[in-house]
Amino acid sequence: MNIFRLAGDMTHLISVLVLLLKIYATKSCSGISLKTQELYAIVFVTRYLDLFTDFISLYNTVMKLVFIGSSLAIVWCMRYHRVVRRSYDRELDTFRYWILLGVSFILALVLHEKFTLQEVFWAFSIYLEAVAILPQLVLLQRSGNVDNLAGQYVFFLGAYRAFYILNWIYRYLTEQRFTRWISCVSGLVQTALYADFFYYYFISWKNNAKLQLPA
Amino acid sequence: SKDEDTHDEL
Repeated sequence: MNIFRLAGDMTHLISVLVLLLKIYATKSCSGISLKTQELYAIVFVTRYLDLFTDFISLYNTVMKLVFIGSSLAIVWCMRYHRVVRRSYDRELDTFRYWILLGVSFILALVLHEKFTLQEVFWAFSIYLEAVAILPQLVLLQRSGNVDNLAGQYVFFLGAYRAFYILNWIYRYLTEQRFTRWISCVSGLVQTALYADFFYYYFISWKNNAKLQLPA
Repeated sequence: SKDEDTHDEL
């Protein structure tokens, strides 16, 4: 464990807590993409298949349970909570995410560390996480008003992967055997997607204008 | 070794 990875995990945790806070405090999920939340639930479930077989540390196990639990709770809330579900932008959240699922799965069948069920699903979850934010970015662009909690959610989500890139650089420099190419390349693609969002988010913040993401 | 194969990152 290094400071970059700890900072990344904490930032990731904050992004989930911000989202839970927004939904519980405002009893609304306007501006939040259910599709991105469902993709994240799939990411965590397929990535943590080793939850009960490999014990890394108490921290690792607790964080896995928190991420799986919170992502499923958010999806449940947005789908079934009688008050929250009414504020879901159903007609705006129309990203065809089956494409993301299909491409990630095919890529995982081709590119993985070992051809075992657990490793293929692990690679699938890494590729899927890189693109899981797309429905949310499209929804932000369409809904125009960057509800500040939704914007902050995306901000922390992007910052967490940026910290992980520093972590991979640190591990590459300090460990003789670096085998995290799948995570590293996928993480770079993911952060590049956020960098784009951050640029337009910063511009809109500076001009105090509405967020205008390019079509 | 075992620990190198398992994914210790979240």
